Amino acid sequence: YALSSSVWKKRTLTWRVQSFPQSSALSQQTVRSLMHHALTAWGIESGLKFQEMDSQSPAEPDILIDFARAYHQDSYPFDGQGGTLAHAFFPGEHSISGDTHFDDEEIWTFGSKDGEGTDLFAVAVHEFGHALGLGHSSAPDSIMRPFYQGPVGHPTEYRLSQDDREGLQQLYGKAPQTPYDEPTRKPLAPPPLPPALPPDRPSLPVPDRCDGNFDAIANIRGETFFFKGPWFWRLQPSGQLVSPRPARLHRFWEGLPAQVKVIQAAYARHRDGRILLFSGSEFWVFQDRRLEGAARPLAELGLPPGEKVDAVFSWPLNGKTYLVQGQRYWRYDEAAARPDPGYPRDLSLWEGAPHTPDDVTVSNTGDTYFFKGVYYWRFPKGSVKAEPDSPKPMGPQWLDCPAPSADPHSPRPPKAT
Amino acid sequence: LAQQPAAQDVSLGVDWLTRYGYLPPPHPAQAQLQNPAKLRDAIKVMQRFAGLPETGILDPVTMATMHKPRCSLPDVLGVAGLVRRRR
Repeated sequence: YALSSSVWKKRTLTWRVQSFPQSSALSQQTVRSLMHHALTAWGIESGLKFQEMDSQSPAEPDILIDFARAYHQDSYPFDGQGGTLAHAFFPGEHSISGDTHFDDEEIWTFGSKDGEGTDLFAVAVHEFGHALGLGHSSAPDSIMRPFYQGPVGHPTEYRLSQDDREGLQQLYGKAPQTPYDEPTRKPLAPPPLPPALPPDRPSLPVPDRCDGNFDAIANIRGETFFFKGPWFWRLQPSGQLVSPRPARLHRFWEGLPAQVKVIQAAYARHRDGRILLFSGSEFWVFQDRRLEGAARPLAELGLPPGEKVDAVFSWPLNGKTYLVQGQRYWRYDEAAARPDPGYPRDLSLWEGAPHTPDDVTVSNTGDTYFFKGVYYWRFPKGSVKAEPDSPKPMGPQWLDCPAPSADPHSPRPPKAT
Repeated sequence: LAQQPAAQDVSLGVDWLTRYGYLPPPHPAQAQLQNPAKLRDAIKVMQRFAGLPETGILDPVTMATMHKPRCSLPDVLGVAGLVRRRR
C-alpha cells in the first residue's frame, strides 16, 4: 500500500451525497446505502465513525459525494463511459479535501451478475480509501489497485484485504478491541439495500432501437422515452440519447409489477406531473419513478370494459388527454375526471395520421408526433393536419440511427389514412 | 526478440505513464527525450500495479490495460500526487 501522507485529525467524519446519478437505475436510497456500507468497510477496521449529514443541513460535510460529467469544476474532468471512473481528494484542510466524484456517464450498478456496468460499491470503497489518505496499491487483493476489478461481493459482508487494513491502520490505528472501548450510541441505521437484481442477460436479448416499432413513446418532463418490451431508451432535450444501451423497465420504474412485460402507452399527466404507464386493461401511476398505489382499471378513465390503450397524449392546446385505441380515440377531461361526451371518435380527424399508431406524443415545442414502425408524422403546434412531407424516418431524427434503406425488402411506410 | 512498439503506442504510453505519475511531467521550458531505461522502469512499475508480468515493454497486453477503466488518481504519488494535494 501507499500513503498520501495526509490524514484526518478527527475520528468522526461527516458525509453527504450532493448529487445522484442521472441515468442510473439505482435509486437515491440505494446510492446512499452503498456509500454508507463503503465507508463502514473502512470504519470497522479503524474505529473511524462516519455520519451522514442531512441534505438540508447548511454545514459542509467532510466528504461530499457527487456524480458529475465531463468538466466539473475541479480540474480533473471525466471522460464519458469507460476510461476514468471516479476520483477522490486526500484529507486536508481545504474544502475539497475528502470529496469524492463519480463519473455520471458510467453505467453504475449494484448486484449485477452479468458483468455489465460498473459496480458502484466497489468503486466507492476504493475512492473512500483515497478520501481517508490511502494511495494506490499494487497488492493483488487490494481494493486500492488502480484498475477496476469488478464487483467485490455484497456490501454488508465485505471486508477489506490485509493490505488495505494495514495501510489504513498506519494512518488511524486499529478499531477498539474491547467492549469498554465501544461507543455507547449506535449510529443511525442506513437505508436498507434492495435485493440484488437479476442480471439483464442472458435470458433477455437487448432489442435494436433502430428497428423502431416501439410499444410506447412519451415525452416525460422534456425527455422522450421509447419503450420496447421490458426495455426503454431516453432521449434528452438536447437530442442526445442517455445511452445507446436500453435501460431495464423494472430497474427504473420502482414498484412496477414484474408480470408487466410491455408498456403500451405512457404520458405525463399535465395537472399534477404524475406519470401514467398503460399495459393491457390497467394503468399505473408514478410520482417520479415510484409507484403510487396499485394497478388501476381503464374503467377509472371512463373507458368501456375490455378496452386497452395503444397511445395516449396530453394536448397542450386544450389541456385534454387523448386515449387512442386502434383507429378510435377518447378525449378525457382531467378536471372533470371523465371522457368528453360524443367519444370515441375516428382517428381520421387527425388528417394524415397513420392507421393505428404505435404511440403519439407532444414535443417540447408543442408539435404533436404520431409514430408507427420506423416512421413519424409531425403535426405542427395546434394543428390536426400532418406536415406534407410526413412520414419521415425516426432513426436519424430521434435515435441516432441511419435512415431505412431503399431496399425493396425493407418495410415501407404505412399508408396514411 | 520482442516486437518494437509502434511510435504512436510509445507516444500514447508515455502520455499515460506521465498522467498517472510513473514518469515526471515534462518541463514546460525544454524539449525532453525519454531515457529508454527510465521508460522501461516506469512500464515495469505500471505492470506491477496492473498485475501484469514486469517486462518493461509496451506490449499489446500492457497497451490494452492502459485502456481499462480505472481511478483517475495517479498511482505513484510523486510530483503528480503532490500537485493534486495542493489543489
